Amino acid sequence: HALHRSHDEL
Amino acid sequence: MNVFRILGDLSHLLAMFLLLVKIWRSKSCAGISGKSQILFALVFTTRYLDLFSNFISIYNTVMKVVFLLCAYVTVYMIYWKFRKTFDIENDTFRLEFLLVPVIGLSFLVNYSYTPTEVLWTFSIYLESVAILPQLFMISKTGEAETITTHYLFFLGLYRALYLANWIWRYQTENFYDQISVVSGVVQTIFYCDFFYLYVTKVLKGKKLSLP
Repeated sequence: HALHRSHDEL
Repeated sequence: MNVFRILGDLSHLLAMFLLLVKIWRSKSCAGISGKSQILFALVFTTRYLDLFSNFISIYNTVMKVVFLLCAYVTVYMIYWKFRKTFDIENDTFRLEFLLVPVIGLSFLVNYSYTPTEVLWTFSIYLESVAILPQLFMISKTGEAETITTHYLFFLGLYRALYLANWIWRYQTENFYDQISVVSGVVQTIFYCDFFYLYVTKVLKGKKLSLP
């Protein structure tokens, strides 16, 4: 399961 | 990029645009919390520090620049250009009550203990509560101009659409960002009471006024 932050979101 | 994400971003853009239209057309920022707008400018500034270091897409870069510009122009309108119309007596929310816990939490709960990550986390936590001075101001004065309620509606809708985007991304990409999701849920909850008033009053052609 991914647990990281979304660099592409605003 | 999915439909919820695009609609969320457009809703966010429309909200900021509506606020600028309200101020520009009426030449007045009456009923607008300058404190909330300063917090939003701070949110974008601390979140988009990667603007020049981390290229994602043309869309991403353009939107970040537009959001930053809208936020700073709004603050400029409130505190400089139309400051005489700014209702400072009713914009009395104590910012330290938001900033102190948000700064503390961004140091305690983040993905990595580096300056940019802590600042990004700070921006996410701060965004979730940044509207509170504005909602406090409306509850204090007991009313809001209709265009201000449209602004608030689209600002709340933006985060609600992001929640749908995160559910979609979890289902399709098995991706989730715990910090954003928890903060986004909190942020959306703050708008629920307002959404109720918007649907029951503003959409029926009545002015938003509290008893």
